[in-house]
Amino acid sequence: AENEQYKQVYIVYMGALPARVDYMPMSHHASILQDVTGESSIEDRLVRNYKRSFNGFAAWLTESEREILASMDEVVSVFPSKILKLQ
Amino acid sequence: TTTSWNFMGLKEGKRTKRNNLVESDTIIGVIDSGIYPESDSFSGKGFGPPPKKWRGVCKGGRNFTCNNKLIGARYYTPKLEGFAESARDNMGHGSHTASTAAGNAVKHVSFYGLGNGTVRGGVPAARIAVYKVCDPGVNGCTTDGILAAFDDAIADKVDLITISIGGDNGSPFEADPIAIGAFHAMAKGILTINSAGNSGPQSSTVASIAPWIFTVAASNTNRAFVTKVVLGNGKTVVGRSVNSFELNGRKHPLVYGQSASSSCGDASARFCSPGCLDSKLVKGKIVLCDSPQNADVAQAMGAVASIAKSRNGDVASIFSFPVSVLSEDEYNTVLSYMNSTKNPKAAVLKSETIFNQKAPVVASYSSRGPNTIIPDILKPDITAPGSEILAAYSPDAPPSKSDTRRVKYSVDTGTSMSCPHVAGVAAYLKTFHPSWSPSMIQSAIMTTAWPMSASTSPFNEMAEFAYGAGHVDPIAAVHPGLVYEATKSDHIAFLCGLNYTGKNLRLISGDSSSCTKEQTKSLPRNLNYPSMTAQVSAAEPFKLTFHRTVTNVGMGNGTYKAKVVGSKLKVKVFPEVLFLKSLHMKKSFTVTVSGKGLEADQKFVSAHLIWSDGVHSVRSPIVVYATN
Repeated sequence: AENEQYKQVYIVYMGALPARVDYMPMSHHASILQDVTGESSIEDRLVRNYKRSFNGFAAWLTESEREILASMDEVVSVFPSKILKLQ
Repeated sequence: TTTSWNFMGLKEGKRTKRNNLVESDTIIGVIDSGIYPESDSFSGKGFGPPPKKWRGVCKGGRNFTCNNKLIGARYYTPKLEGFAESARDNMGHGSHTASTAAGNAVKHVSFYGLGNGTVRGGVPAARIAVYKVCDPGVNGCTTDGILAAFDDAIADKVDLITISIGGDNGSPFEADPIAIGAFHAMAKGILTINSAGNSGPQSSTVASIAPWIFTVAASNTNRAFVTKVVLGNGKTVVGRSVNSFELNGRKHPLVYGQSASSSCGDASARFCSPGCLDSKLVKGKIVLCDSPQNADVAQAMGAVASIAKSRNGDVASIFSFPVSVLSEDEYNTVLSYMNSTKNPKAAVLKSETIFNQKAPVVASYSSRGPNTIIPDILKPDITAPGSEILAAYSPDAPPSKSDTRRVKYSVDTGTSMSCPHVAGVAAYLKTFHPSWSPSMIQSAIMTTAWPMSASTSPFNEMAEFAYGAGHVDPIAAVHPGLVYEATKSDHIAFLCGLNYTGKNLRLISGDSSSCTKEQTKSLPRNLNYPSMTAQVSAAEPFKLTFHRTVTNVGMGNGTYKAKVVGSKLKVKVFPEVLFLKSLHMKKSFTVTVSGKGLEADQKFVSAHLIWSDGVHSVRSPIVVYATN
């Protein structure tokens, strides 16, 4: 059960921003997160939105939530946020 | 950078032709560890207001002020105890890379008198926008922050992005934040320059593998820092380090780590491993350690200096006290002197700089190909100075491990340093060709590179997998003659060939594009890339073709003849002559490569295709390799 609830930061990459002028990336990300987590407030989950040049967000998710997101039509990929090194 | 730009022909001041108006309108995005805004390298003195196209902001946090040079700052590092939230550079790295790419020319700079000269960037008149994603608190750079930095930099309208960050190996695009960010940057006409990594000389260590990223390897320059050791018997051996400490030639007793320990076995004691050295046995002495890794341990135990051994003696580093790093042979000379002398003594001298005839040579640490994710795309692409580069630094960070000093300019080494050199060259190029796409800039730099050869260094046995097309040549790159262009749709077709289909492709490309049958069958090696690479099965005869198209960017018309130089490959170019009658005219050709079959131990064979019209020489590496 503990494992089930273990969360880490995942990047949810959704590709290019839709050209529709009425598209609101942040509210779209919020509604996706609410659907997947079942929680109305996503404040503790959302790390950041990607909304200016391409589409996506970073959030604290469990493994099973990650799987649900990865299967969604509007999601390209979901992968853990890692630490890279200066070279 | 006090010598690296002169080394590659980008002379200081008026001795280099510049388009100052356009250069001043150029904005370089630096995704790194932030910046030290008070540095003279980033002074806004003499600069007009930011370019009209600029859409960014200065949100560097408290006590952080931008100016007309440093026009933008954002930070994405998590809130951490003890670390002020700001775009300020706590690591020194971001200041170093930003000043290498586009720092002001600052005269009479040195590291405690060493390496004295004018520190400057490739485009001193350009502007800098900083996106801080790395901090000591997170012990690196978070990928969710890196992606946010790309999201902003692209929308802020920077012209180029330089990012000296990477992982230990390549990842599939859809899970590689730098590849994702760079793809969307490319789609908006922004070239991303990325360091190849410092995991060399092993093969398949290059981590920056996407064809829409310009991947940079590192080499040395003709200036090297050396540190002499004078033995009690009068003999002098020459080691490598950037030693600013002056011991006035006084000799001190020598002791070997192995005999200065009362708590560890020989193996650990020889390396001066933490907890091994006995201060009673090292105090006031010069300690010999089999690795430079633990020099600060010897210092902590009271040693006055250290002499270390290193296999890769091709780089000089800063240490927190006097150190000289010797090659195996020189180290053994000192050991045998010690073993044959009752009271062995030596002096470690202050470093000096020498003229290094053997340059450029690819650095041992520079990550190598082949490309583990896309075997038929050669990586790294290009080589630039990365070793012993003196540039701006942050006084909020120590210049070396356990160092109590604080400096505004320091010497650093790595593909982190070569990357911003290429960013500076790309920006310089763009000032003469503002309308050129990312792939045209990349092509011009690759096809005009200085040839490098595998014979000059023990670490070059990987040849093009080590140094790509060769060493950057900024002056030649301005007039490449022909370029290989690859547009966003070419890259989409490339992704189709890699089985990116349907949903993923549609989402990435942002339009309803889906792969045609022909695109799905296209081979990655037929992406219109400035180098040609193919992986074949070992020990089997092969015959393969590359399809390429070149665009005329030279004078009005030109007749280019194909020539193939290099070894055992049988190469046929058709047609062998290209008539380009007007500017921007395109011509296609095929290159057919055949061979008997590579023995498993014969890693690869390479040749170079050169299109020449008598004025321009458009050189592309052709590499065929086998993996078991």
